[in-house]
Amino acid sequence: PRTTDDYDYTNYHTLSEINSFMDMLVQENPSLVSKIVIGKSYEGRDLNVLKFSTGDTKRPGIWIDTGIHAREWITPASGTWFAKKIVTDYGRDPVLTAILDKIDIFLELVTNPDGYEYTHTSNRMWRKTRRINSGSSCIGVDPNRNWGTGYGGAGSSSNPCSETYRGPSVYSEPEVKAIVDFTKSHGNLKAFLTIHSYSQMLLYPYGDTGALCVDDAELDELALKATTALESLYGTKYTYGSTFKTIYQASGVTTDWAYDEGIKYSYTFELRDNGRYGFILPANQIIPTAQETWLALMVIMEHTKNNLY
Amino acid sequence: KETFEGHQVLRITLKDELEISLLKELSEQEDLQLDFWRQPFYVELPVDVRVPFHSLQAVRAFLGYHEIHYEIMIQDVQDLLNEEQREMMRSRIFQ
Repeated sequence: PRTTDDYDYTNYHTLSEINSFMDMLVQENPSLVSKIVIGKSYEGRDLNVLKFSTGDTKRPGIWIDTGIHAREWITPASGTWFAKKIVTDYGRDPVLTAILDKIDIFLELVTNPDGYEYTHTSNRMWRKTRRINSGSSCIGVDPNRNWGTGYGGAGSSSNPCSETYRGPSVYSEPEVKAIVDFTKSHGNLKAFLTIHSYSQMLLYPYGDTGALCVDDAELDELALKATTALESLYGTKYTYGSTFKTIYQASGVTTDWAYDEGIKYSYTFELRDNGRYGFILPANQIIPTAQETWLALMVIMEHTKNNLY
Repeated sequence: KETFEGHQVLRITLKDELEISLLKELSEQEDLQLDFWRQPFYVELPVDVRVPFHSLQAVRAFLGYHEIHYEIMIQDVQDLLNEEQREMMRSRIFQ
């Protein structure tokens, strides 16, 4: 496609197509969108982040990432649609315009590029990174068990062959460390939204323990608002709550780490499916999934804007 | 390229904690090469597991013996992946 208007949002795309999309979007919207390379993956691929900003530096920011688990194709596909939605609606939608006039949005579409590429070339069911684990014939680390808070807990595995292998050490995965370093250097992120699939859930801290986080009541109330907005479009039902109470014990996860970094509005989305296709969600569900998820994201982003801390 | 002919995804609904521990036992048998899409943790949540063709009989026997209820969520994973590939090819040809 020669422009992002011609890009086929109704289908899944390869890593190189998504990278080309990002470059086109930046080229078409130089005053609103820029691309930041926050690091390199284990196999040396750029870790690209789209920055949507209308003003000076060091503004408060909102982080959104998709594609951290390679086989969850619906998430980068939805993220691509979000990126186009932002540039299309800025200046038209008053709510989004008010958000972007005050806050920057950072969007990492393919957070695990090595794994994502591998799902296109070798194994569609691959989940983890592509790290070679010394002393084991099994490859890969679960990038959502490699973060600082709760690292090494019972909700992760020490077995390199496990799908929830926590890695040889905390932040061992360059894909994770790059986000950690970016977050710390930015120092002013106010919301951290990491998007997974599937099971139709909106999760907030903690995953490693059943203990309530300090802001449990506010995060729970906001999750209700966000999932209600999501459901209003196509009737897709979500459950919500703390990760530990809603889905399972998960240790060393993004959301717990971001929250303990002081980023209050820290959520994990688990997008469609609800038990028919699993990770192999048909492409004809990409647009409706992205549209409904966007409504929930807008609720959280507007709440963040109105409640900066 | 890994293919998944004959692989099935089973959706298991649990009755009690005993069944959770039975499924965790099953997940530790690495030769079965089970891929839990949704892990066993709470009784009220379904468990989805991709079962390679060579393990299907053993897993079904295990679930049957312990009277653990399951349904077939995906009859053949490769069929679904082939459809996904066809969609992507159609889209490229259109472009």
